[in-house]
Amino acid sequence: CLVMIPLTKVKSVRESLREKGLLKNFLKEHPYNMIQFRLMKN
Amino acid sequence: SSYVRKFASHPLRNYLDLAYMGNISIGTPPQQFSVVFDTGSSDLWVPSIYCKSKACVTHRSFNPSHSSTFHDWGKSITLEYGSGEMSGFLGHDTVRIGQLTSTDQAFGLSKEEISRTFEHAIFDGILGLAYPSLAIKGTTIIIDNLKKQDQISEPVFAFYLSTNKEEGSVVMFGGVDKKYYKGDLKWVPLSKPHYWQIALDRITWRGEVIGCPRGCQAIMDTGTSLLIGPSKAVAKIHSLINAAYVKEEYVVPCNARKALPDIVFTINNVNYPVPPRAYVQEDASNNLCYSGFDGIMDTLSESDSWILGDVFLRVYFTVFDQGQNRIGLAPAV
Repeated sequence: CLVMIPLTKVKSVRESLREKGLLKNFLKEHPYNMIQFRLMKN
Repeated sequence: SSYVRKFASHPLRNYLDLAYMGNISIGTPPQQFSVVFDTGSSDLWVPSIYCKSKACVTHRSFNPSHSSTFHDWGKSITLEYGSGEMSGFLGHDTVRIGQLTSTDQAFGLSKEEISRTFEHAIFDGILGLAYPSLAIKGTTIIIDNLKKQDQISEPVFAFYLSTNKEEGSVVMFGGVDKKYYKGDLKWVPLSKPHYWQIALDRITWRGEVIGCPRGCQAIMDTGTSLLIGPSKAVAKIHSLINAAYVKEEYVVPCNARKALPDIVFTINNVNYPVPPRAYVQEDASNNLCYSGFDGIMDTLSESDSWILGDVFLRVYFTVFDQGQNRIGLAPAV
């Protein structure tokens, strides 16, 4: 009855932006991550 | 549309750090998607062909007219997240996850994705595995449908998140394969069946309490890559591990990983040490090491809560037992 689904570890958006040198600006433009945003909404 | 569309709003999550994904298919004949299996949300959604946003055109899109089993729900949805917004509509269709088939499964189809984050994401959509109370109202979550349709004997799933290898990670449905963990599973009752939320006793460093001093709550979340906590506690941890704030991130000397101690999370009177090789992450692209901790602004949260993401889940194989509202933890192999 056990069904196994393989998962692939991929580069996160953070790693991808960091590699392209875009992360610093991105974090400045989007100061809140989702967890903060959700707490604000709630 | 002639439908009087009802509006549902549902917050999404921190996409910046998602890192594990798997394949599913939707429709007849099946259309393939890569999704994040996310225990921090409860909805399934993928981009649709009606979406012209940059984030959509760079990902696979669902075409309802190519599926003989698709039905429009007649309901608009908006999914909100930290750096943007996705809007679309609800449909239902056959969803296949490996050998499992969920017929008449509700899912979201995006029509607009206003997000630079999505443009850089490798996955197409999200498959949520938290409780129904977190899902869009009126929909049945995947795990409930799989159980109802006798696809799985028990509403149980478990994650093994591999450490370094791109491959080897797995999510298993309907039971647990013992080859992925050492020793016995330790069961922890949920505080509340909404998120996968448990009580955390304390966090210690060399025997000293550095977080959650009076007990607090923690969410086990495969959709968050880091360990997230109150900013004051995280600032203290960053000070202890000599993390420096560089270009909006906390950088740690890579060689410090050999000298730093474990950080111990005590859950249900059992210690779960997280070693420095887990909470200090090396980025091979620039040979720098980054903190595996991130802080939540205290002003946004009255309670002391933590989110135990992939950093913790790579160290501990985790069983999510929805039938008995509990979580099982054991050291991963």
